[in-house]
Amino acid sequence: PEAGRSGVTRPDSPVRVLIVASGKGGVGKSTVTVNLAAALAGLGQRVGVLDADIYGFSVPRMLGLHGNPTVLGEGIILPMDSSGLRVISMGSFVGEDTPVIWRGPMLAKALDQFLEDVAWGDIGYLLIDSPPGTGDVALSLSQRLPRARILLVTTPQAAAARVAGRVAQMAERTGQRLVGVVENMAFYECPDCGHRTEIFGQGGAEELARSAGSEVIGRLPLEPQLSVDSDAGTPIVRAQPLSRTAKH
Amino acid sequence: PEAGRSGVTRPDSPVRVLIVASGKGGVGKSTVTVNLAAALAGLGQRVGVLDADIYGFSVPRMLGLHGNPTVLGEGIILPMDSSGLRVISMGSFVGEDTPVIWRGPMLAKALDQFLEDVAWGDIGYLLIDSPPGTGDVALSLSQRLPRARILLVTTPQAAAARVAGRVAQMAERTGQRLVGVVENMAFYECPDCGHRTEIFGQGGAEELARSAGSEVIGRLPLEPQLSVDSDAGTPIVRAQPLSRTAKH
Ligand SMILES: Nc1ncnc2c1ncn2[C@@H]1O[C@H](COP(=O)(O)OP(=O)(O)O)[C@@H](O)[C@H]1O
Ligand SMILES: Nc1ncnc2c1ncn2[C@@H]1O[C@H](COP(=O)(O)OP(=O)(O)O)[C@@H](O)[C@H]1O
Ligand SMILES: [Zn+2]
Repeated sequence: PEAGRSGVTRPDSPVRVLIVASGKGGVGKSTVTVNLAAALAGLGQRVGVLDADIYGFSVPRMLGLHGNPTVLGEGIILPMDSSGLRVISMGSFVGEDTPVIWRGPMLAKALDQFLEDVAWGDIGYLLIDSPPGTGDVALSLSQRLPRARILLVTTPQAAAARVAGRVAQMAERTGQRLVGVVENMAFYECPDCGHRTEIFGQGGAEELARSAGSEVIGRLPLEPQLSVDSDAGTPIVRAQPLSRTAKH
Repeated sequence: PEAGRSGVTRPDSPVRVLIVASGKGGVGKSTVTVNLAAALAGLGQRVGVLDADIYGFSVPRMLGLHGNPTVLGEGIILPMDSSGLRVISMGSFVGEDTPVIWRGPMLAKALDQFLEDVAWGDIGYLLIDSPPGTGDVALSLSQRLPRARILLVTTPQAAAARVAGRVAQMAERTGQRLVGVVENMAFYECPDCGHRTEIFGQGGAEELARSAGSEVIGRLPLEPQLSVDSDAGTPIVRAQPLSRTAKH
């Protein structure tokens, strides 16, 4: 690729692109993205993170990133560094006063620039935090990156799994393969006595995976520390099982 | 009021209107609405429930309601019965194939009919499950029912409290008073050893209430049974403290 520009969309690119998706907001998709990225980096991988979730601004906050990336004269965008992760938040390129309904179409059109004009460097993985559902940006990611693999995040509730099913269908239409389904907030383990409870029910993730011809590759517990709304910038790395699977 | 038509919007109406609101979806607003309605009915009140949350279809499902209300020749709408609750789901009046983005404006215009042309009868309370946030329908409810009181539902996370703050501001502009803030999923109590954990952090609800000049009137625990995605139709009544407060 041209000096400084990435080649992630080229068929011969060695970069493994992983789109982290969900049917609806609040299931912990951004949390999973950030933790998986940190886990992969901990295993020695060079990892880029493209925060394409323009409705939730959690990735920069979780990674303690403030301010904007540097854009060089020729339009090349330098990712921001967070403990070795190379991060671009698409939301930071749209003014806060831009009406929410415009952002989808605007950023979907600009998607190529975020994929091509960012100096991702010699990353081995590019993790993309997709917006929830099947809107403009999610659809464009799906069409633009047919070789990317999808990690679908859901919670145990049937309602969450139902909307996630539509995302699985969208992926199928572009020929994208699912890495699998991650069931977040699957259970809670009492810190005192170890008793486990499935607070949000069960079965939704299994059903979703089954109908998408895939499988549940991880069940993450409800973790009090994961909800601390801080910009400490140090994600809790709990995604070891996920990273092993993601390397397939 | 005209025979069959309600007079809930009239200044001399004896009906206590309570709008159950939230900043974003998934915090348990519909669950709180349904449980509070059941609690009030259990205390001998006659209660109407207007499900105005046209993006979430949980109220009919939680109450085991299928099918549509009867509309009489003169345009009078008969509420459906669920264990004594008189229920109208606005979503059931819009075809499932109606694009989601049209529903808000369409139903916001039709709001008067749902308030006036429904034969609510001699109810003492009308609980309105508002859509989350400050969109068309939420705004119309706010403008059309200045004497209604607001029950704001949130979870402990700062992000949820932040968006709920905007709803509090919208209420303030129309002169609506807040009953208070309900913090849902505030803690989890281990069924074995009784150990309590604030899984989703804490402080968000307090902060929200404080800046809205109100108070946290209830903290509800994470309840495994509340997540069973069933249409059993029998809400778990856990809202006794809420109903006492709502009677103020
Ligand atoms: N396993 C978990 N346990 C406790 N809280 C969690 C967990 N996963 C996510 N959260 C919290 O839930 C909220 C939503 O998570 P987020 O990753 O922003 O969801 P999404 O990207 O799907 O909208 C955040 O406050 C986050 O810290
Ligand atoms: N206290 C609680 N404990 C466990 N699950 C809950 C609780 N409150 C709500 N839920 C579940 O969370 C999901 C969202 O609740 P809902 O009332 O539909 O939220 P909203 O109306 O705010 O979108 C539902 O599956 C519901 O059963
Ligand atoms: Zn215990």
